[in-house]
Amino acid sequence: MNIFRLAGDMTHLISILVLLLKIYATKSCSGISLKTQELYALVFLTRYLDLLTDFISIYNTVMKLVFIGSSLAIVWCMRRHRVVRRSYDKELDTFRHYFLIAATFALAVLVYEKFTFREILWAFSIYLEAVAILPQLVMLQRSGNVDNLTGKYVFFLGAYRAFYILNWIYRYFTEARFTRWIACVSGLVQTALYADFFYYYFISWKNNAKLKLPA
Amino acid sequence: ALNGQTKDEL
Repeated sequence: MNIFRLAGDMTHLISILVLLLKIYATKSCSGISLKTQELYALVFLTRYLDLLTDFISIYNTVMKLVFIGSSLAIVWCMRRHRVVRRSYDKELDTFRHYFLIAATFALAVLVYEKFTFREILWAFSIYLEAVAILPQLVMLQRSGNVDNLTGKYVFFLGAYRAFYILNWIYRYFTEARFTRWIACVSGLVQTALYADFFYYYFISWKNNAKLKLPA
Repeated sequence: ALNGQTKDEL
């Protein structure tokens, strides 16, 4: 475990806590894409199949349970919570995310490390995580103004992936046989998707203005 | 190369 990976996991955790804070504090999920949250729940469920079979460390197991539990709780909240679900902007959350699931699964069947059930699902979860933010970014552009906590949520999600890229660079130079092409390439694509959001986030922060994304 | 390495990242 290196500092970049720990920082990445912590910013990932913070992004989830910020989202939970927004939903519970404001009793509202306006501006949040349910589709992105469903994709994240699918990412964690298909990636952490080894939760019950391979024990790596307490930290690893606890974080997997936290990620699975929180993503399912957020999806449940946005679908079932009698107050929160009323604030879901269904008409703004129109990205056809089933295409993302189909495309990433097709890619996972073509590009994988080993042709086994778990490895295919692992590759699928890696590819799906790279594009899972798209419905959320599209929804932010549709809704124009981004509320403060939602902006922070997306920012921390992007920061988590940026730290992971530093982690892979660090491991590449310090560990003899570290090659994770699938995770690295997919992680680069994922971080690139945040690039324009980071740009507008930085501009709004510099001008101390409200974050506005061009439609 | 990877097979020896478990998936230790989240």
